Amino acid sequence: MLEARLVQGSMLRKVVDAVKDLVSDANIDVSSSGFSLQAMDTSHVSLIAMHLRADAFEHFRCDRPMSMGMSLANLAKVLKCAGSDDIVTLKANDDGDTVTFMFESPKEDRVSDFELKLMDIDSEHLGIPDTDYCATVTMPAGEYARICKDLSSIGDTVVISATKDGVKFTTSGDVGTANVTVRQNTTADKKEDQTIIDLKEPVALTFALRYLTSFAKATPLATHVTLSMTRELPVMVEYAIQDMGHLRFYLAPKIED
Amino acid sequence: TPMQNHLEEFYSLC
Repeated sequence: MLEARLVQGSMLRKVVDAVKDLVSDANIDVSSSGFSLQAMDTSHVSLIAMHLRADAFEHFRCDRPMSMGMSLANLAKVLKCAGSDDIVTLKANDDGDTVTFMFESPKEDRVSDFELKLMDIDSEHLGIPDTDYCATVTMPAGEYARICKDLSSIGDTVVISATKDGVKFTTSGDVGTANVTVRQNTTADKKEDQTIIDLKEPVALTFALRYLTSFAKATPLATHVTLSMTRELPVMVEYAIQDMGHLRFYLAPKIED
Repeated sequence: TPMQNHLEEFYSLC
């Protein structure tokens, strides 16, 4: 039996809205540690890894680990029916082929439930080792989203280079070229305006902008985004889900052949 | 022009 009650149900909707265009179907794995989701996009160039800890839920019961295969588009449709302040409760039987979502308004004067059919999805799981990245950039999520949007109008490939001065995003295309440099800023009055760069050694990597732009759909989740880079490794783009967990995106670099 | 890699070149299936 699975029963999980999330007071801030809107977080679930923000997570699904952030990933549903990248991955269409995915297995949500539930265990005593919480909810996890790992899936690659169809081109196997990018990957999402989400974790919501069990202690994020007001009530969490998971008698035995289970994997719930879902269409993320259908899940998004169901979550769209929840009020932004609703409490969301998920229920599923161990051998069930459906999962039920219950939405309760804060004043408990409106309760609705939606039953979603589960699917059999055979997903390939990648082992992602903990990496001691050469460069870690924490910047305002809105700033990252704006850079992706602006540069996408100029080119489709971006070189991200992190040095001690800051992190530079460079692109070029038929229109011309563009550079955006974001400098370390640890003195901004508001914490959410700060940019923090932890550099072990300079690194520059090349990526397809359309994936980085897609990751920015997670902007409503958090005030900051963290980019972690190491030579010749995928970049990790991470949004914290408040203090409940994280939504991570990995993107394989483009390397001179 | 740089070639797009795939994740399996960096991470192993488990």
